[in-house]
Amino acid sequence: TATVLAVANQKGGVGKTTTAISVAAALAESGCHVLLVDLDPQGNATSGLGIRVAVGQPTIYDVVIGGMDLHRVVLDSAIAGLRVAPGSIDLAGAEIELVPAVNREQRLRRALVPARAAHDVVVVDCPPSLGLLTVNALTAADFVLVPIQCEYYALEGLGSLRRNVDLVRSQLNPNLEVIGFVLTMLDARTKLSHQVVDEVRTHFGDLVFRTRIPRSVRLAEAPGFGQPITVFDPGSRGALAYRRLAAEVVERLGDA
Amino acid sequence: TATVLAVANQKGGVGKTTTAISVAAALAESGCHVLLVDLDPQGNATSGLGIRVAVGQPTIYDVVIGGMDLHRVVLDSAIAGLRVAPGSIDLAGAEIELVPAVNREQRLRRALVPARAAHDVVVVDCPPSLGLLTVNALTAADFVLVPIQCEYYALEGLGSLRRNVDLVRSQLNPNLEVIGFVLTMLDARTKLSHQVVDEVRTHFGDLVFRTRIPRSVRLAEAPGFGQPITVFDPGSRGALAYRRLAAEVVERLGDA
Ligand SMILES: Nc1ncnc2c1ncn2[C@@H]1O[C@H](COP(=O)(O)OP(=O)(O)OP(=O)(O)O)[C@@H](O)[C@H]1O
Ligand SMILES: Nc1ncnc2c1ncn2[C@@H]1O[C@H](COP(=O)(O)OP(=O)(O)OP(=O)(O)O)[C@@H](O)[C@H]1O
Ligand SMILES: [Mg+2]
Ligand SMILES: [Mg+2]
Repeated sequence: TATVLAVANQKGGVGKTTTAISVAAALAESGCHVLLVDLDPQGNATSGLGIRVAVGQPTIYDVVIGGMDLHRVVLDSAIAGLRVAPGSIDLAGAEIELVPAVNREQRLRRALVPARAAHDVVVVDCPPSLGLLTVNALTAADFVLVPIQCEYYALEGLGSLRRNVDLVRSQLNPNLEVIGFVLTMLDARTKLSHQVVDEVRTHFGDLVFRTRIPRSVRLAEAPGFGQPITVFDPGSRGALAYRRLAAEVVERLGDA
Repeated sequence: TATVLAVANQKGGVGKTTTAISVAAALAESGCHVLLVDLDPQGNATSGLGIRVAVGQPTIYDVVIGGMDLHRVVLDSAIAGLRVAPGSIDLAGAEIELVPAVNREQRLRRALVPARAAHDVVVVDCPPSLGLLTVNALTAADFVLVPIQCEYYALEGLGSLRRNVDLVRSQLNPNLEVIGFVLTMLDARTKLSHQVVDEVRTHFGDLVFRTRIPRSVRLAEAPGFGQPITVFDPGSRGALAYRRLAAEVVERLGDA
């Protein structure tokens, strides 16, 4: 059955969506059947793949809050082997609506049960917070992949992220493991980037993926064309780096 | 009495904290008495000014959730004229704890009443979400300053941000106005940046500040030294841009 991979970090703008889309696309390219779940109210993983959600069209919101079957919202993307459960701005209210709900942390986990049989990998893009949406993703996941931007503030939040992962593992999902930390937006010309790389490797050792994602404007341009980097510019440094990262993820899943 | 300025955008990593710290520091440098309120659970505005909160030390969490008097948490920063109401990771729970609370949207507004008499400007740094913490900031504010990163995803969320501002104005705070949109991390070498600049100016016209903040590694390095850019590298492009922005903010406040 499928592996569920949450891409999470409460720090904003560190490359969660870019990593979720790029890894999902690279895995699909290598022959996997992949489902990308967009759990962020901003819906960037959905629009980054060129998918527009019409008013009234069911989304992951209807699944998590309304109990709708997942297969009723899943869409094909333009990439063979990659399907999407689109996000929507309605999710912004979900954090509050989930508070009094029954089984509020397990909603996504239950909804993904049928998806596990139909796919090899499910990738969940999380919003920049440690609220109930991210808790749902961590409860549903087998592994969590943590993008870390090569900048100072990126180091600050890692302590509370790990505490939250430990909390979810002890209370809600005993199987949850950190599959690794991936350094993103690495600008090899700056001292700052190298300082952050050194610090992250000191803290997390082998948990840090060997692959590092360079800062590259092509990665920032791709979402404007509704394409993952592997399609938008297949030979670019960003595409090569994310294919290597996807291969490392598969390697680690095999070891698990 | 003081003007309260919320710095908000639910998109992550667009420069909210950097803008809040830099504008607050530039205003203090020009002689204003400024209070910076860190409403983000990540506490970046607090650490970006070199302030470490000890375990058990009261923070803005105790004010918003516990009803503590604001003056009991306010600290001096290293910058003359700039004081800080520090944030803390406890705020991560505040989104959920506020849901059933009485007057849950007005908590910060009420807490800031005494601060309005003691300062010229109060700047509130918001987390990357449209939850109850940001709603508290918008309810307490006279104006909202919106940083927009010069990248594709930054354009997507502006519609829902404006809807939320309109919602808060109609339901909770009739005086709330958007003081302006400031373009951040502008890399003049990329086509993407110029496309975003054009698009934002088409949408928002004169609401867009003339000052644009360039992408500059000195701005990313400053928080590692616990200093605002105006102190860390007073002659840098980032410091000059933020001083100009602060002057434009004052100009617009005068017109209001
Ligand atoms: N390696 C990279 N090089 C250059 N730009 C990048 C890179 N990775 C991501 N970006 C750009 O940086 C911005 C932030 O990335 P992204 O939106 O993926 O982060 P996020 O963590 O998902 O943000 P949020 O916290 O808002 O969900 C986007 O505009 C994206 O296109
Ligand atoms: N003009 C700039 N040039 C280069 N780097 C910048 C600039 N402005 C901010 N940064 C860096 O970019 C990152 C994101 O900025 P910042 O943390 O201020 O954004 P934010 O909107 O507050 O993020 P969050 O959504 O997590 O609160 C930080 O590492 C910061 O140091
Ligand atoms: Mg994202
Ligand atoms: Mg911030």
